[in-house]
Amino acid sequence: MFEAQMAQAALLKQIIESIRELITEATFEVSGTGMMLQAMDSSHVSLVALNLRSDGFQLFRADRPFSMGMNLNHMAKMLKCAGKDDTLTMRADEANDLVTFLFESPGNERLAEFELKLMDITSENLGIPDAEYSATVSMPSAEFQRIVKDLGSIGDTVEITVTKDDVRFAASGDIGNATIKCRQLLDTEKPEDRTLIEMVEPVNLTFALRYLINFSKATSLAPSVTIKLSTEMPVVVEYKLSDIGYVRFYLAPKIED
Amino acid sequence: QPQQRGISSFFGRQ
Repeated sequence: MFEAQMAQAALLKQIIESIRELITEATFEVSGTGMMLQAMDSSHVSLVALNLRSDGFQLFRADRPFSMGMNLNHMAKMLKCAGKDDTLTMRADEANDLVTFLFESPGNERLAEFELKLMDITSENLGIPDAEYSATVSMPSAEFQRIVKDLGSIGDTVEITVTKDDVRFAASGDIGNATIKCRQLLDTEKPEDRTLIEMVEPVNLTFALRYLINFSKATSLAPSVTIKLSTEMPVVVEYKLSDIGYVRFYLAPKIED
Repeated sequence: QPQQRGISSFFGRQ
C-alpha cells in the first residue's frame, strides 16, 4: 500500500509539466524515504532526477518499495483537473495496476477521484557519481530562463565559461553572435535575487540550447537555479523545491573529437 | 564541430 498527501496538488502538476516534454514515460520509485524518478530523454543526451522526500508530504506511507510506471502526459491530463488550492492524495497498491489521485477542495465540499493506469516501463537507471564540481553558479531562475531563450534565438549551442569574476553565455549562428555576461551579485534585498559564483577552477563547456530551454520550464518551481559545471562532464541544473526535494536536470556536453 | 555525447557515457549503468 502506498499513500501520500500533498498540501498543494498544483505542486505536482507544475513538476510534471516541467519534465513531461523531455520524458514522456517514467517510473516513480516509492519507498520509505519518498518518491524518486530518474529518466533519460529519448535521445539519451539528458537525464531528469526528481526527489520528493517523505517528510515533505503531509502524510506518507509506503509499506514496501513500489514502482509506478506512468505516462507523464496522461498524468498531466489528470493533474490539470485539480483545483488551484486543492490538496492531493495519491494511493496505489500492488494488487491493481492503478494509481488514484484524489483532489480535495479547501472546504472539503468537492472531492474528485481520478484513476490512472500504471504501465510497465523498461528503463535503465544510471549511477550519478557524487562529484565535486569545478564551478557552481546560483542565479535567479527567471534570469537563467531569459538567457537560454534569448540565446536560443541566435544559435543552437551555448558556450558557458566560468571565471572567478563572472559567468558568460555565448552563442553564434547565421545572423550573428551574442554573449551574456553575469557578474557575481551578493548585495541584494532578497537572497533569491543573488548571483553567486563559486569557482575551484575555470571551466568552459558547450551545450545544446534546446535542452537547457526545456529545463527552464521548471522556472516556476524555484526562485533560483543552481548550475554545476566541470570540464568534459554533464552540467547539472538544479531547482530546489522548498521543504520537499529537488528536480535536477543533467545534460551531456558537446566535446571536440 | 564539437560532437554531442550521450549521457550514459558519463554515468555508469546500474
